[in-house]
Amino acid sequence: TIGMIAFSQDGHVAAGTSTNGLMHKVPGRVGDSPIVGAGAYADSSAGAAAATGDGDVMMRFLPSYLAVELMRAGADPSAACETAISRIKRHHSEFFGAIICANTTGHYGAACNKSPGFSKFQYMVRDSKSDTPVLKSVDCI
Amino acid sequence: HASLPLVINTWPFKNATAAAWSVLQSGGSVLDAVEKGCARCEIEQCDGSVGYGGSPDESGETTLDAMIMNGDTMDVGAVADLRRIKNAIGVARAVMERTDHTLLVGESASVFAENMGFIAEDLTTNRSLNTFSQWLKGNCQPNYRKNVFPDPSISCGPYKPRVTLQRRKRVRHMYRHSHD
Repeated sequence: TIGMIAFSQDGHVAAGTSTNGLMHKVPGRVGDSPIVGAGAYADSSAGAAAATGDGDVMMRFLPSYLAVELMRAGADPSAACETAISRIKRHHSEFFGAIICANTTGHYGAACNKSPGFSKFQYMVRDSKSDTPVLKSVDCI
Repeated sequence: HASLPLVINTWPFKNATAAAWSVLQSGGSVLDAVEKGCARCEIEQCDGSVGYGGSPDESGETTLDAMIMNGDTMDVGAVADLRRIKNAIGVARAVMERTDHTLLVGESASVFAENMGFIAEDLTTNRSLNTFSQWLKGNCQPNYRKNVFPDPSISCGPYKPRVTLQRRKRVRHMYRHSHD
């Protein structure tokens, strides 16, 4: 799944996702990607977030919405991402999932849930400080 | 490390990031950037979890989910369980711009997409067919069924509901390229 968030120079924000979902799913099954506030959420007055992972579990917690509201309340993007992951972790300790967050000043962060075989989450960042997209990674909590 | 403009995306899908950035650099909107960035992954079938030819369901079909959100207006368009249309994020944007709805799903979403000029085509590829046939040969493991018979942990369906319901810990479905 790809989840993407974009911020323009003058403060416009958008978010998007696209996926073919889980392999061998029951026909008719929909994941979190198209659910607003789960797969992604954007609000130009606060920031944006996009999530990826086991959508059956993640959609129940609306992690992208939560992260944006935490940033609206002043949390830095990394902390907002970690809280969104921790909220799910409380109920599904080994869920597979990650999230990217950024606020309107261009600060960004990411978080992921440590589970067997998944201890680091990679994501891409492009801003004017580099002349090519930069691969970032975060250790899972 | 803060600067605008900014594009971030999940997973190391670099070409998608570059596609979105070039839209911003050429004066496009952030909506255009997100659409083009995600569409790049739909075309490139990023890690098999985006786009056609990946993640077949129990009947071997690939279906797509996508959404797009305008942070200025809070307008949203989304599609789920989209069949036969490759450009899911493009259809999601059409839902946002051509209806007052937010989410269209399944076969009807595909009919809407065709009416809006999106081309219907088979989303199955040799790769997804091979994934599906391997799964059938492996007694349909892994799968997402529970409280049905025959025992879904060792055999394929069709399944019927079991009379007794057992509460069991959720099976961990963590497959690196099988995610939302």
